[in-house]
Amino acid sequence: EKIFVGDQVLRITPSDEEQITLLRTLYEVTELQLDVWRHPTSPGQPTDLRVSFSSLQAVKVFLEHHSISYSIMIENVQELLDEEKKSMMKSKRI
Amino acid sequence: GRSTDSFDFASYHTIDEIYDWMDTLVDGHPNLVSKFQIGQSYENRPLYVLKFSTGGSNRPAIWLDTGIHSREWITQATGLWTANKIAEEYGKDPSITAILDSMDIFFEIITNPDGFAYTHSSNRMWRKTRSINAGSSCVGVDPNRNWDAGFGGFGSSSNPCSETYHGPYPHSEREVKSIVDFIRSHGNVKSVISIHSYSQMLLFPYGYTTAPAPDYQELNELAKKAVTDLAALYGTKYTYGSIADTIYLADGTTVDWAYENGIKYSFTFELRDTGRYGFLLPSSQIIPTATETWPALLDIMVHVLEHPY
Repeated sequence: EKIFVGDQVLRITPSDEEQITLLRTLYEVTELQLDVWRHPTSPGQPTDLRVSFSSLQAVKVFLEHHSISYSIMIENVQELLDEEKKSMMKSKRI
Repeated sequence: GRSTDSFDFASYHTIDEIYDWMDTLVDGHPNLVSKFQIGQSYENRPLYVLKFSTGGSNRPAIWLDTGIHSREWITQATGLWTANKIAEEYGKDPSITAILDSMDIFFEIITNPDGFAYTHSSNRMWRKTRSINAGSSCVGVDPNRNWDAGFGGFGSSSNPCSETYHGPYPHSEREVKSIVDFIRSHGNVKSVISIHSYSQMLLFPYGYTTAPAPDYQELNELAKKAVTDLAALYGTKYTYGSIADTIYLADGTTVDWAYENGIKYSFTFELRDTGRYGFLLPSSQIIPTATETWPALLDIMVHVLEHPY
């Protein structure tokens, strides 16, 4: 089973078309194994990105270097998955 | 005897539990609900469709599907609640009663069963089908880029490792081809509503071009009404419009195929997002999500009933 310990989901808000283009370029870098949950559409609209723990630093450095605003939407993906599983087990027992 | 009363709609369920529940629903409403198979998935799982019908032959019909992207668990869960609601409300709610007195509803709750099973066993984040791609170690095709409507262009990828890989050719995925064959052979489907998550949108054709659909005005007004009624319950704000205008150009989608094949009322939902969980919406939000979506679905279905074509 694939685990997601330390993976985060970032909510990124590009402010202009140039930042959208930069994000699209970033999302194409296959080595980073990025999982786009919500694609960039227009300036001011959020785009959500799941980033594996091993790529987190590189992605955050890229965003900060280009002054692209972001927040952490999910701190640790695996924690949520564990809660989800626990809740399913509880329901099944009931 | 089995009863749907003991089923917990406020929890996520495995494919086996859901397939069992379908039989329970049929048992509980034998004169309204039946289950049939439209094909098999790549890994040979049955593709089940629930049929809600009060009789007649080849009546005009509404097609609903949930879970074509397997990791969007809130959609399959909303599908279960909605299917149950349709069955429970027939004879009580005047709108659903009027619809089912004249039309049939077909509902595919697990549209991508291989992907869904995989999200439970191996990778919760899996979105695509599980078909093997010749010449690539990457598995799966995005079934919402695999339809023969502007296939292979914008917003889809030719790279099998991409989450938006369109597949080798249109309808290459059995999960897609089975629906295509069913809708074509039925010949009287008047509406297709495909349910996704999670960015709170109600969308309609086109996705593959920015040109407005010939029925743009009517679809736009209907979408506006539906999202207004959806918001009435918890204040959940939806945006609406064509796929191309609202998100981005996306080729090969379900609703574009449906529209291009003469199904005027083709819509796709992106269900709720709290801004905190994305695809990992807690199960405590299943009922609120399904409940708020219901009036919007009813709006579309009633409009289809009242505007025969």
